[in-house]
Amino acid sequence: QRGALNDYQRSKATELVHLYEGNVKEEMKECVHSCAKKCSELLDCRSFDYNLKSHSCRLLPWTQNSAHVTLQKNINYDVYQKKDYVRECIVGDGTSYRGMVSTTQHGKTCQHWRLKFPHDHRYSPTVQNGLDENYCRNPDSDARGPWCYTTDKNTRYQKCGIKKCEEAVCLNCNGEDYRGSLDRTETGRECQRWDLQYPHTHAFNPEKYPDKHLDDNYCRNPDSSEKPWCYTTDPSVEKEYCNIVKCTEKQRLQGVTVISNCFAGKGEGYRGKAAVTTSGIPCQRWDSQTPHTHRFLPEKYPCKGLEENYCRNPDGSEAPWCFTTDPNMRIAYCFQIRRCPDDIPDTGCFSGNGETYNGNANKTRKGIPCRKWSEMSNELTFPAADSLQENYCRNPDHDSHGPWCYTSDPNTPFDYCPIKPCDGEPAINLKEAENIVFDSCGKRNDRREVKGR
Amino acid sequence: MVGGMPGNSPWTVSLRNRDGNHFCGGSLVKEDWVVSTRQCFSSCDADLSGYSAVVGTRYNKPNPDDPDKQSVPISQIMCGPSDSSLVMLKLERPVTLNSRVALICLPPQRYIVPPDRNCEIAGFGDTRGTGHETVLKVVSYTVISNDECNTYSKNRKLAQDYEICTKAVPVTQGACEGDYGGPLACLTLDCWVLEGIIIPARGCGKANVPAVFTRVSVYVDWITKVMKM
Repeated sequence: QRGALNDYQRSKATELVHLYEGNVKEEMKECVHSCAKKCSELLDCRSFDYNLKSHSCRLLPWTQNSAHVTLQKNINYDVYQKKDYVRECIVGDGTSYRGMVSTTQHGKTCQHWRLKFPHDHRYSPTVQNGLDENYCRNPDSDARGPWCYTTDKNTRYQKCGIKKCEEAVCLNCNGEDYRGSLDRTETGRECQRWDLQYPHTHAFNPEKYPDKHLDDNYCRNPDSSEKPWCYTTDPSVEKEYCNIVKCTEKQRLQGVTVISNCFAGKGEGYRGKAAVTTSGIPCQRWDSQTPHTHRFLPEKYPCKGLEENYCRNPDGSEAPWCFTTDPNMRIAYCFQIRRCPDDIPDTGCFSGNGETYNGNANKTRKGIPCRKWSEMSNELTFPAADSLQENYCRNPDHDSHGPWCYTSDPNTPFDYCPIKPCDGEPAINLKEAENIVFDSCGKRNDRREVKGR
Repeated sequence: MVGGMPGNSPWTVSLRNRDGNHFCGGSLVKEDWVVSTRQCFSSCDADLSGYSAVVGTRYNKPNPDDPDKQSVPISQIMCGPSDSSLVMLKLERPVTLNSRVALICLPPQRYIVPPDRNCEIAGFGDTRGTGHETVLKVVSYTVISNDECNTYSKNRKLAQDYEICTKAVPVTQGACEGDYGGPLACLTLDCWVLEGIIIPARGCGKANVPAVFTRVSVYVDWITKVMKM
């Protein structure tokens, strides 16, 4: 069930530019999976870029780490590079490692593989074995990982100390912010790419959750699980946790302001003592499993402040919440907690309904990138189409709720943008209705009585 | 619903979780669209697979073979404009309208419900021991202007412009957990119109305190835009 694409790391809206490119790039009209397959079959192919407009790719013999090559933003392309060339950690014993580390763990410079001095050896570079330059490699599958002969005549060889992917980036709290490159589960199964729907269909489309960094097939924790996990490429096992080493320094949530007297954003940093729901039901203690059993055990979520029975938001919900002491009411929010002034980034402001807004905001309030207006010609048509540039938030249909845009999330056709009114919230002009006519709605037969079963 | 009586509200939807348990209310505005409140869901991206909308029954726990009950999976959630607390839920397929299932009308854009208009809320939520736990309950209300509503509190504005308010009554009655997202329906020209959406308040149906709802007429353009797109 694994596809060739699993061996590649994607960089969205990017292209690889070689200073002296010449005519090496021939465009092939293929789907992205076929491009990956073709590149994997060629020994001198290290990456390919995919033209999203023409649906074609170019197979490339270099990566971002090669000489004279740079990564450049280009919304028409996605670049796929073989992980072995760009990943800074090793899988297993690192036999497939093709990175560019060229010093040993004790700082000695590696000897070029093509040279036999100062140390004579039996390894000669070939197209297959990847013994390029003086980079650390593991041609003999040494259990200690990649190594090299050193330029110090007194030290024949040394290991390079490149960390395994499960150790290269450590785990803070429950790893919601883990951005490492581990792509194997704790049982060794390979992860399914987040941007694929097979072998397991799922809701975690990377386009829909840009803030969760659902990159390639790397372990992530987008749903506040106990630790990072992934869907597996094994059709019989949907998902599994990944085994990542824990950080040794103090565990704390990244990018969350701890605050006690109000809640900001979604209230993940709320550490106040509110302990009843909005309607006054006392909260259940987090360390108790009655009346409701649950997974949010305080010892498993050390950074989430699950003390006593206080309202908390350990799972990225809309606001602080708790399990209630009412057996019939499992969960309820604590909206009685005052909301702090919000922290929406400054993207300018709009007057009136925002019909004249001309700013550069181009993401929805959920952070989903807007689609270009030009791509949506089949949707509603707007007379004031002149202002519909690029993918900027606009209000061409006089929507009373402000600038909006079509989104790149297939489940959210359009959404509003996080732009504030310039003069504070405008007054809503309510009016008496004239000539109300209703058609086939709001009718009921009030003579019917409730009958017993 | 604290207080109130068993009643008939064919546009009131019971939202059910994966275990089939009722957790919130909603209002049927089109055969395949339900309006509810955002506070009923963990997020605007909530995974609603296994969740369903149930219409056509007045029982909290209808028999599985109840011929009138229609249960349709929820396929999509869309969050409303920032202040609205509204969500629209797309159903996997349209429900069938009949004597037990009906659409509620949407008000004209920015329409003000005249004070003293008779309205009602309906829901399957917590009764706090006031009886009729097993059936849909209805509580009647009278709408008041926001200006009058805000005189009830010296310290803060009870109802914002995008909210609608009903007269305080001297008895304990009103919405509670499980009723949120349900309709405040008002009778206009022989038709019931969705003028408000039940949102959480402090406590349940407190006596002598006005009830505040999201004012639907402020968001009608959004509701129709979502259905159109």
